[in-house]
Amino acid sequence: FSLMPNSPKWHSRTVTYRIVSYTTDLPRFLVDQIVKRALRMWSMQIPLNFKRVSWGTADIIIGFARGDHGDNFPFDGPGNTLGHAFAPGPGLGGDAHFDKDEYWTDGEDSGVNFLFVATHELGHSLGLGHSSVPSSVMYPTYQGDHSEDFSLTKDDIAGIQKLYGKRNKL
Amino acid sequence: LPLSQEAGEVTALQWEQAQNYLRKFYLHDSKTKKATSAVDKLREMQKFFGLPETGKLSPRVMEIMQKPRCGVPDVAE
Repeated sequence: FSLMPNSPKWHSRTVTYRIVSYTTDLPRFLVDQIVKRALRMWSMQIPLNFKRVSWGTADIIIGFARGDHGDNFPFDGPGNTLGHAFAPGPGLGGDAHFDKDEYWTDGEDSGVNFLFVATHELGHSLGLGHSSVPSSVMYPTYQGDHSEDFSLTKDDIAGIQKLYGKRNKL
Repeated sequence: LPLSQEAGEVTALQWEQAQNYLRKFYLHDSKTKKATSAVDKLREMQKFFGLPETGKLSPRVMEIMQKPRCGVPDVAE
């Protein structure tokens, strides 16, 4: 695993998130559910909770966009870059953006599996960099062959607990 | 443009695409944090993906560059 340069992290116990835009490939409730499930993958391993807000500011702003979307890192149409996210911090910090020009799926048919990519990008939102372990969630290239029981690998868990410590199993 | 020796047996377009990829995902040297040449970036990429650090484009390197991926750099400041 790797951490973002200077190892930025969230210091509050509860991190807020807000979903500000959606893809037309998936029903909104399903995008909401998948984001919640992706965040839970991480929060199960660390002493951090996530709280969804529906308006105003939030630590992590999540949205779908195409092409140039105002953060100096324009998306590139179908394929290639699927999404990106920013290290923890104020403003753009922690935000996760997904390329609207991809065909997003929930794993039922071909296309880009939103759960896999959302879990990866939200790993960045928490402070993880890329891992060179091919089976890890934080590996930079998209592995479309994830199995049904998609979960974090030991490498992912070691990285996130390096930043936030372990969650007490009470 | 004459293909630099790192290009190996690839077309000018492939070499250009490879340089764009390296500029985007290997901004700095992971140690010195200094901007680096395309050859050094290529070695950084080969190191990251566990490939022989030849500094030359190979079919395997080009295959990885074609894969859909995250837009966050692999080595960044």
